[in-house]
Amino acid sequence: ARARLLEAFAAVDRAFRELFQSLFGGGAAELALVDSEDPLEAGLEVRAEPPGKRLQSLSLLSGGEQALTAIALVFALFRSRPAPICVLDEVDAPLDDANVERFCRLLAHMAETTDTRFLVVTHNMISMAAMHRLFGVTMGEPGVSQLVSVDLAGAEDLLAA
Amino acid sequence: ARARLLEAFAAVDRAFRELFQSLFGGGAAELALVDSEDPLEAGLEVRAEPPGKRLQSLSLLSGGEQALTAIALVFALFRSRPAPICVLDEVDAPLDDANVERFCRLLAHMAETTDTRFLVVTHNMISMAAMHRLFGVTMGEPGVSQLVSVDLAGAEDLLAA
Amino acid sequence: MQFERLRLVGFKSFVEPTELVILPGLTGIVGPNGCGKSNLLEALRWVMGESSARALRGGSPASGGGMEDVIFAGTATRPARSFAEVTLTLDNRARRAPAAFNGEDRLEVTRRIERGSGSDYRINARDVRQRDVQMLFADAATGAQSPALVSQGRVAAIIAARPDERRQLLEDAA
Amino acid sequence: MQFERLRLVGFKSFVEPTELVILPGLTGIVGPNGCGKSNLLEALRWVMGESSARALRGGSPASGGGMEDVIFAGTATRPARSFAEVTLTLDNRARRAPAAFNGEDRLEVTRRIERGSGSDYRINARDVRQRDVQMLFADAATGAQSPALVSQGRVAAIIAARPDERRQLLEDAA
Ligand SMILES: Nc1ncnc2c1ncn2[C@@H]1O[C@H](COP(=O)(O)OP(=O)(O)OP(=O)(O)O)[C@@H](O)[C@H]1O
Ligand SMILES: Nc1ncnc2c1ncn2[C@@H]1O[C@H](COP(=O)(O)OP(=O)(O)OP(=O)(O)O)[C@@H](O)[C@H]1O
Ligand SMILES: [Mg+2]
Ligand SMILES: [Mg+2]
Repeated sequence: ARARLLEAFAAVDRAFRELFQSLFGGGAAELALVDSEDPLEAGLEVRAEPPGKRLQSLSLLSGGEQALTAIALVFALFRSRPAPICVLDEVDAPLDDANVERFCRLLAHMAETTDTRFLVVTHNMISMAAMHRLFGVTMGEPGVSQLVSVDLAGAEDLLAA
Repeated sequence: ARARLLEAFAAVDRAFRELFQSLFGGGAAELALVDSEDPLEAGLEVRAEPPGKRLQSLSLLSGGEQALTAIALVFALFRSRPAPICVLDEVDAPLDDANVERFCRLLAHMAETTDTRFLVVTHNMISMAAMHRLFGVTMGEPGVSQLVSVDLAGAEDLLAA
Repeated sequence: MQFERLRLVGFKSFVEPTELVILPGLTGIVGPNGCGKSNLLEALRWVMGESSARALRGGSPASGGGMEDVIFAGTATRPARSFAEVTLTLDNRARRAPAAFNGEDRLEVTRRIERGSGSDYRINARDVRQRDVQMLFADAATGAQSPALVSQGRVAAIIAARPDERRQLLEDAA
Repeated sequence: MQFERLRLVGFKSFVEPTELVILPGLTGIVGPNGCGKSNLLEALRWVMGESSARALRGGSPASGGGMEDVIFAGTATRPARSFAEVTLTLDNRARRAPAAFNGEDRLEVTRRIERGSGSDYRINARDVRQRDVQMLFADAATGAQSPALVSQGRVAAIIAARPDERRQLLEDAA
């Protein structure tokens, strides 16, 4: 069990470093096992340094930087053990346009290189345009949800409702 | 002290009902003192019913509905005791375009009817356009923040950076 | 094992029978605030065996809430329903399911809750326990606790967690 | 009492002297992720007497953090600074300040922190205690605990709080 955990750690750490750099366009990040000599007891520490900045405690990162770091970690866990389904509920809400584009590029790359199916809830036009298909949820009757298939133009109408 | 608290409660409750309806375009909301007969010991309960829906526990409201309800409460507290400064850090992030517009209309109304000065951080173009003036924060040198005054077109460039 | 289709009835704001086809690649879900997008995603977490009402935004028992908060509670013009049911269809042609079900091409996992009588689970119309459903998905690197299900507002929670809480993520990935 | 101007130096990512003029009405603050928008708002909360490092996203003492996390920590090309200082200019022409300062047209509230020696407060160049600054703002219906300062991601926290926690909001408004 110890050997398997260390192997998984090394795989996730390698993927995390690479995904962080692609999402931030540089910088450096790493995972570390802390608080115990025995990997089976240790905690998982995340270290992240956006480009040009000095490594500090994660809590000092901005809202957008924390979201991007978390996305890099979720996708790194994926790489080492692919899941059949990934659900992302408005994870792009704290991101500015430049970071939404990087996020969408990574998402498209994950969709091409794994069998994972993605369900992505978003209000962001850039993310909507990156999807392979769109479903709209409406409440024709107040309080009653209905699912309809829409195209990009239809989605814009829905939001402007 | 008890009489003053009850008076404040009545004023905040009245303002909250009114602001909720203007933000949601209908529905009903109210405040209630619960868990104790003595108003000085009681807790403050918030009840909210978006238009056409049945009153349920607040935790079942959507992300956007919770944000709007919280904004109505913050502004209601304001009405009964105006503060000189109000700071809102990306409170419009969970809102769709229709609700961002209602939020901006209410914000403009609060700015006209009180002496409160507002500092509003936002990524949303609709909110930016509603501001009286815009300041941009940039990092010309990585890790070093600078403040510059911008107009709307300048703000769009900053975000697309 | 691939996810193919999700069918809901009486689950939160989806009172009418609703079907979401889950295709390969990126499926976007859009709509105004409060229309039911997060409810739809929670139906998926629920059918995979979620045991915490709070993780589905239900109230705590102390405040009179619980798992029954997922049953359609009615609107200004419609009465509340007495049950909620969600069925998830899986493609098992790669033969990765536990032995008891591995002979079938498709698995239909159903969870149903009725007011006053708790949840029942079925796989291909046979009654099973919650544990069986949770194991089925855990073996397939998914399930209600999967880090790949990121709820609204929770994306930065992975970063804000303590190191020992994050360890669990590594164990799931091992 | 009106807020007129905020000046920072060495506070988080604002290493160079920075001035924000606070005018009536709506002032928007925009910029890419991680550029320093929330840091600027936190400087305002800090100078009004915030005593919790966590409320300014600083680390807990257990993880080696604390209020000194607000001092510029350096970048890849610049060294860390040894102090941070923020000054808030208030217009007191309406004469609402506590007696000790009410004779003046303007109040300049300054907070300064140096590595290894804690925070000092001054009002119009006279040394005061943290309590004096906190009382000055509490009497003016504002301050570091004011519900009108809504931090990033915290807007729904008022709704998610327990009823006894929300009571505090009412007391502040009374
Ligand atoms: N058991 C239930 N019965 C009926 N309606 C319910 C039930 N549970 C939740 N709802 C309704 O569902 C709505 C919330 O839906 P949901 O959270 O999915 O919205 P959303 O589309 O994600 O919105 P946002 O974009 O704001 O996040 C609430 O208005 C609530 O009244
Ligand atoms: N003491 C400090 N010294 C230097 N830099 C700091 C310090 N504290 C925080 N920072 C930097 O400030 C940045 C975060 O700034 P801030 O949270 O204000 O961004 P923001 O503009 O609000 O971004 P977002 O739009 O993502 O919320 C981090 O990248 C962090 O490295
Ligand atoms: Mg939602
Ligand atoms: Mg911020």
